[in-house]
Amino acid sequence: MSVDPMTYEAQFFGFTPQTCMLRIYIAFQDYLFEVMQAVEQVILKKLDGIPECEISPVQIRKCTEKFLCFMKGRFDKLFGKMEQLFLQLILRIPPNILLPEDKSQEVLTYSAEEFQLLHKEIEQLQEKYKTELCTKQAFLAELEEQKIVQAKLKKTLTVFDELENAGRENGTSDFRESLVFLVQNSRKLQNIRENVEKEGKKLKVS
Amino acid sequence: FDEIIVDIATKRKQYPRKILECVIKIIKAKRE
Amino acid sequence: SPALSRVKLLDTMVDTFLQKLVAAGSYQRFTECFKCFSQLQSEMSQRIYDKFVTQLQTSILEEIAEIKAEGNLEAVLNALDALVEEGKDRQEPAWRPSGDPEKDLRSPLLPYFLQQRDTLRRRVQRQEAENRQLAEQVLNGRRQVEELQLQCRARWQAWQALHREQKELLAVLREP
Repeated sequence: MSVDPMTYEAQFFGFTPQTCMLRIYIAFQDYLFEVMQAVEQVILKKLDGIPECEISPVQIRKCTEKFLCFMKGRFDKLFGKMEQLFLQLILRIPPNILLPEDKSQEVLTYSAEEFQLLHKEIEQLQEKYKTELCTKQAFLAELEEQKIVQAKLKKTLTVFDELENAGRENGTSDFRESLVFLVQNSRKLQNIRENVEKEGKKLKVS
Repeated sequence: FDEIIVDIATKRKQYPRKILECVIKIIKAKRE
Repeated sequence: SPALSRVKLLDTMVDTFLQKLVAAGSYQRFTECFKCFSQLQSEMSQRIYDKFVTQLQTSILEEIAEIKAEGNLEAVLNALDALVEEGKDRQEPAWRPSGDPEKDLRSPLLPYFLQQRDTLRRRVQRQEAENRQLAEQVLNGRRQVEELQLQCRARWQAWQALHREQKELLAVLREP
């Protein structure tokens, strides 16, 4: 007969019901023996007080054993019944009852594979999150860099603007045009000078 | 045998909560 | 009756046990066993028997009271009554430890792992959305840098041309 260890009951009570019953059985049995012993002591004492009593202590002991043997037999039978009822009706967790600490067992149940997959998904999500964070850092770094580059480029453009403004303030709205204009004028001047020089030579010669 | 049963039952009662506390700590630490 | 609390049931069972034990060990049985004494001292014999019964009952009931107090049994049994009352609507057998701790631990841990997964999902989604925006900003920034570079190049080339003109002018001016 397989023993029902009643571990679920032990989880709730903190002791096994069988131990509890054993503890009660031993205590009750001890009391039965103790009371029987007390009865025998009292009877022997009473007999001591009776002069020329023919009943010997051995006889009384035999009577005690006879009564105790009978009582023990009935005691064991009755206790067996009581134990059965105790284990069925009092110290048992009914099969449809779940202990509070196990409530979660009813809510969600995952197979080992599902649990594994969940773990895998969590790890993947963690990796993905890390990647996204790195991406964010990279973007922020580039944005920072862009700010610097743009500032430099804008500064360069400002320099050009300031140059042109300087020109403008001195009457040359457009440097290039004015230079072209200068070059043309210079050429004209040179031509004029050449002509003047030629004329001068002619005059000398004549 | 009885002691083993009580020992196992006690662990079944207490350990899930203890393990849960550790797991929650780990998850929180990972999150941080 | 099912309405009877476990504590009441326990007391009733112990009382019944005692009644039956005393009924079995009746005074008649007692005098049969202690025939010589009870014939000699019947009155005394009756008193001793009564004392025997009283003492046995008192001892056993005191023991039960002690066990109840020691294991806080009344509160524990009342708590069990409450659990049974709470779960009375469900008929099918409830979960029980499988003997495989790892398997049994999955369910208590599951809600926390599911929560962790959901949190991570939300964070990844949030971060992806943020990164999409950042990517947009980076692309815009690149376009702006490119634009500025073009502008600078154009201005630079204009000055380069200017420089050439200037050289040309110098050359012209310097011509003998």
